[in-house]
Amino acid sequence: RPPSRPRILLKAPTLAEMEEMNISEEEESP
Amino acid sequence: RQVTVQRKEKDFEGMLEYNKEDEALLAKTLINDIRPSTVSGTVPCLPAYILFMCIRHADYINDDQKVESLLTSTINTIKKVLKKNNDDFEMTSFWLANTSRLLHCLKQYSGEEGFMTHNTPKQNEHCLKNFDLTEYRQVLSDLSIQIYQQLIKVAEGIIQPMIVSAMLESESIPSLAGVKPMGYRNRSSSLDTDADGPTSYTLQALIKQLGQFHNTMQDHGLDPEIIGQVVRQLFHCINAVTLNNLLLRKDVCSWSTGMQLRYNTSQMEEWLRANNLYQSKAAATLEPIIQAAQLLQVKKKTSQDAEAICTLCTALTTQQIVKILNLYTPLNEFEERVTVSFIRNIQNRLQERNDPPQLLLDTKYTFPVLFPYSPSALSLETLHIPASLNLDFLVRV
Repeated sequence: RPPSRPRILLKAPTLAEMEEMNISEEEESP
Repeated sequence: RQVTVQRKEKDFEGMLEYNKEDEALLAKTLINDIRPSTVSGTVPCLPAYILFMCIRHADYINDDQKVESLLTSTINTIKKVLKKNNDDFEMTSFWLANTSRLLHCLKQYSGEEGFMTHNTPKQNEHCLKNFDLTEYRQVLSDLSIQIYQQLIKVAEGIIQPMIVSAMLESESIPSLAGVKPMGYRNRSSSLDTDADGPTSYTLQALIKQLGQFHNTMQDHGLDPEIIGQVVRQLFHCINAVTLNNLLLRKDVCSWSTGMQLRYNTSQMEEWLRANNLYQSKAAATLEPIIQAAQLLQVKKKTSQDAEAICTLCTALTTQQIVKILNLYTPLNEFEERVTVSFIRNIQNRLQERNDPPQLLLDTKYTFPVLFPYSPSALSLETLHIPASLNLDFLVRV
């Protein structure tokens, strides 16, 4: 198995935060 | 002779390349607009694998923004579809299967040793190279729990109106038809003739409905462990609604309903066995109504009878046992009511149990749900995308 180098952690918002961001995006769009 | 110009499967790396501008189209085509029937007959959870193969490519080209953006739009679009279909069992089951499969893929190809033990060497080559998606796994796990809860709510909404008539009122044993306690009309037949009244359901209708749920979940490739948890939760609901009605209705506390109920619960256990669901702990949730059925049928006269009842009814609380005995209604003039002294005898014997003073069961109780890791044997490089999906903007890499 090829030696794997450490992967970079991608930070994710929580599900609730994602929802909030999504709602504000929808509100902005006409 | 036709010359094969198509690339051989071994040349593919199990990735799908797409332009950043096509991300919205991908989410629309593969998540928003798709119907489960479009992908029936293909690999179960095909959308999950396609999405993961797109994530793999974005990881391969080391584009963190592309990975994050695709995962975010995937999660948001799945949420939107679920909201739009919040009373649709088929759509909810489909997205539970796909969301949990995507979660399994993020684990299986994470490169973490613990998730790689069942991988083929080829699958290990397909592990993510650049990014650690642990936090997105948490989001997908939370989303899976939300979808599971929606699935239970939809299924309970469908079976709730069937439970009382199927379990307590319909006459699935033909020879018992018409045997009702003195002074009570034949409830189910009176419902049948009442055009404006509620519909009555047979046990067969309830079992048929459970079968439809089961077939749908299997068709969508939902993990057997999750299917087992759904069935267990629905059996809990059937048990709770049935027992609560029994505890509140004198007309069903009779020997003949006991006989009927015992037959009905045995049919449900048979259904579990026939569908390899007996290990799902669903059968155990029926124990209270099985014991209530037996309590309605056993002799309730001597001190030995009282002792036998106390040994038998371990899944019922003292309050429930006493209530059923109090409500018990003789079938005819030859059968006696349960005497006050017999009930007192039972109460004395059960005193040391220190049961909570609880009469009715919580029909809304939910068992904690678990999504055990379930790696797939599928080789990503062999996956074909049917032309009917209209995803020709994805390029196999």
